[in-house]
Amino acid sequence: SHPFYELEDALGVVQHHDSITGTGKEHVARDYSRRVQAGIDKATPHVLSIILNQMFPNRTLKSAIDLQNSGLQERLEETLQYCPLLLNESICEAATNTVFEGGKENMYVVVYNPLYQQSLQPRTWVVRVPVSMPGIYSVERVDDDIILSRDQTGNNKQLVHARVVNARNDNYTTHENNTIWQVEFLAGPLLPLGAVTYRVALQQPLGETESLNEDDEILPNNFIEIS
Amino acid sequence: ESTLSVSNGLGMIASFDRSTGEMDRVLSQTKIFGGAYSDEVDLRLELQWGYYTPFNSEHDTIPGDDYGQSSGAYVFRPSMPNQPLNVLPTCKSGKDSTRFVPTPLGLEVHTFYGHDDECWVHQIVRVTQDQPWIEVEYTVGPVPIKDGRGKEVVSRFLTPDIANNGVFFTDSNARAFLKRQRDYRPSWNLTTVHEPIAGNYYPVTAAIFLQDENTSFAVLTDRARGGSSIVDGTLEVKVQRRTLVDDRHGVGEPLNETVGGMTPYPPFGDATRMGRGVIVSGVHRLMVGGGNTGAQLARSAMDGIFAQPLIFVGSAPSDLNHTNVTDTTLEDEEA
Repeated sequence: SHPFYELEDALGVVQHHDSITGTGKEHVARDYSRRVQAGIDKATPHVLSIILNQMFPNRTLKSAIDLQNSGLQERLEETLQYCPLLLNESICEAATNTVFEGGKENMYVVVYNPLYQQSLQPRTWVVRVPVSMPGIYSVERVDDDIILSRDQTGNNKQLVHARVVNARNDNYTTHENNTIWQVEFLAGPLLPLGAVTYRVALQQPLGETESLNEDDEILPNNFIEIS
Repeated sequence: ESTLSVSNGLGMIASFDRSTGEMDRVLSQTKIFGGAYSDEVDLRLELQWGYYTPFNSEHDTIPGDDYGQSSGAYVFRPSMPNQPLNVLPTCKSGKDSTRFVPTPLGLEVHTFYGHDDECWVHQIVRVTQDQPWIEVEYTVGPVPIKDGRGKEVVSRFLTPDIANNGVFFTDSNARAFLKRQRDYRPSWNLTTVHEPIAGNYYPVTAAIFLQDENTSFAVLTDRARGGSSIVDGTLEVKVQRRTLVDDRHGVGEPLNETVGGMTPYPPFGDATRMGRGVIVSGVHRLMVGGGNTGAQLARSAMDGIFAQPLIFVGSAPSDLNHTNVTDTTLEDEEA
């Protein structure tokens, strides 16, 4: 009955060399991924509750700030979902369903570090999430400052151009054409078994044409060009 | 003017040929404690894509040799024992064969490879701020077979400055690194080498590296692979296989999936439309360091590549971010 049992069982089955090397028949390969996905679907709610408890440790409603938080907590409990963001598919409904128009909604991205040992370098990770529209987005780390986020002077706010990329593996993408908009930012430092939370908000919508498209040769300013 | 060099901010600088997009060298200074840098490593590095045609018992078997063991799930066997790698040329996808794409965190260099402008390998080399490696994301397929030959697709890394003398290292299930010596067996005296390519391929589940007393070069994989150093100063990793004849050891069919990409079940695609072949995507992460540091390079990153961060996404009305709670609410709440 443990929520992880089905995933463990599936991972036991996929130890077969056909699964590891992909030499089985195609429908067998798809059956392996179906089993693993079923295990992930069963385990995710349990992991989500761990994450949410970490984000909003149970607090008595001792202050107005918590009142604000409880609204955010309820909303994220409804909408937070695991986004595999694999190489061959660009699926994340929670991201592409966020209504950025008119600043109506913001997107929250929680990055959870499953490593338990501390690495030499502080761990950072490039996060690429699909968004529903082109534009310039602010990405602001708000994890344990969620309560105080209104005070943030924005000093940890990055401004990021959403850029157009080719959707992976056009079977699954729900996008009519084959391109999607993507926001990319560096998350971290990530502590062992720790989670950090970012709020992504649309700062300035851009028309599809004026957005930074793949052919622009301008180099980002954080790169030095060495002759 | 002919090269473009970018840094990841951690002491590694990758240089690309502006006209071809090909990588030509990596400078690396590993940051050591106290913020100092180790001495600089300057390594020529070139990335190649190619393939071996698999042994096909229907037309590669030598007359009278009924032991026609075809390449397949249980066997890797090139059509000729010491077949040189068929190197793929770059090809034009759209208006060019390479594209420099700036990203918010760095630079991507897109290059396409294939024959007669049928590009079936798309490579994205990424240098990203604060990431200690060069990321090579590839999408391979559908592997063309209209020439009647299967193909076993290999990504080869040329590091001509490293004198590895036939020695390289592969991990054993991400635990010990095992020393591999070309055409040699530690447990018995290998006198006649029948398969100089297949006989020197080894399993790679996390990393493969080669090194000498000045420089080390490691390739970290994101899944199980076969790999080797067939030529001194090179490493190669096999990423995809498409064969046309069954190896008669398994399920009675060759490694030739033609449902590729499209799920034949509605709503994604109609069951009648058979794809042209499987398409695979993956990532190799390349690391460069000082002499005899290959294991240290690989270990520093391989656990993190295995246990990548999990991403959760949610949304909330933007007015929830800022407290617009008035005192009365507070009083109500306290009441």
